[in-house]
Amino acid sequence: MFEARLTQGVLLRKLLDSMKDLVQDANFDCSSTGFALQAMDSSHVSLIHMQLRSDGFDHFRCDRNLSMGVSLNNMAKILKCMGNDDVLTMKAEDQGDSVTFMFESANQERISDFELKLMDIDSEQLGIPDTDYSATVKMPSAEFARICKDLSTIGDTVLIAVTKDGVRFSTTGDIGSANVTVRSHSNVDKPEEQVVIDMQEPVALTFALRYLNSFAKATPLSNQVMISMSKELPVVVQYRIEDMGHISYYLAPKIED
Amino acid sequence: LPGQRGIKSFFAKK
Repeated sequence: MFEARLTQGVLLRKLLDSMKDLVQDANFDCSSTGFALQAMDSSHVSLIHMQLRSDGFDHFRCDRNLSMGVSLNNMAKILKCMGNDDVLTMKAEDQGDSVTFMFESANQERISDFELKLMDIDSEQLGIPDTDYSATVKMPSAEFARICKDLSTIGDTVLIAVTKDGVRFSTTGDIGSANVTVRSHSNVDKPEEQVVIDMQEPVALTFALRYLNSFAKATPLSNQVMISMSKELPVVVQYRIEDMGHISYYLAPKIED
Repeated sequence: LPGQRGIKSFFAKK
């Protein structure tokens, strides 16, 4: 039996919205540790890893490890039927072929349940090692989303260059070029607006903007995004979900033509 | 995508 209750049900909807454009079908892994998913996009260019710890739920029960294969698009459609302030409960039997989503309105006046059929999905699990990155930038997630969107009007790729003073995002295209530099600054009153650069050595890597724009769909999950880079390694774009876990995206840098 | 490496080559299979 798997049962998980989340007062802020809307969190799961935001998570689905941040994954469904990249991944069609995937397995949610339920264990006593929590609720997790690892999946590559269909072209195997990027990897998503999301994790919600069991202690972040209001109630969490998982008697046996369970892998729930779902169409993310269909699960997102169901979660769209949940009210913004609804409490969400997920339930699945150990040997069952479906998962039930129950939505309770805050005043308990409306209770609905939606059942989603599960699918058998063959998924390849990759081991993600802990890495010390050359540079890690923490910045407002909305700022990162805006930069990726704005630069997409000019080019297809972005060069992200980190120095101790700031992080520069650059692109070029047929119509011209663009640069946006974000400088590190702290704000005691508004920590969500600060830019923190933790740099061991300068690093500059090029990435496909199309993927970064997909990652930025996670912006509603967190005020801040953490971008970690090392030479010739995939970038990690991580959104922390307060008191619960994170969603992290991995993307390999482009090699110069 | 030209010049784009896949992600699998960076991580070991579990």
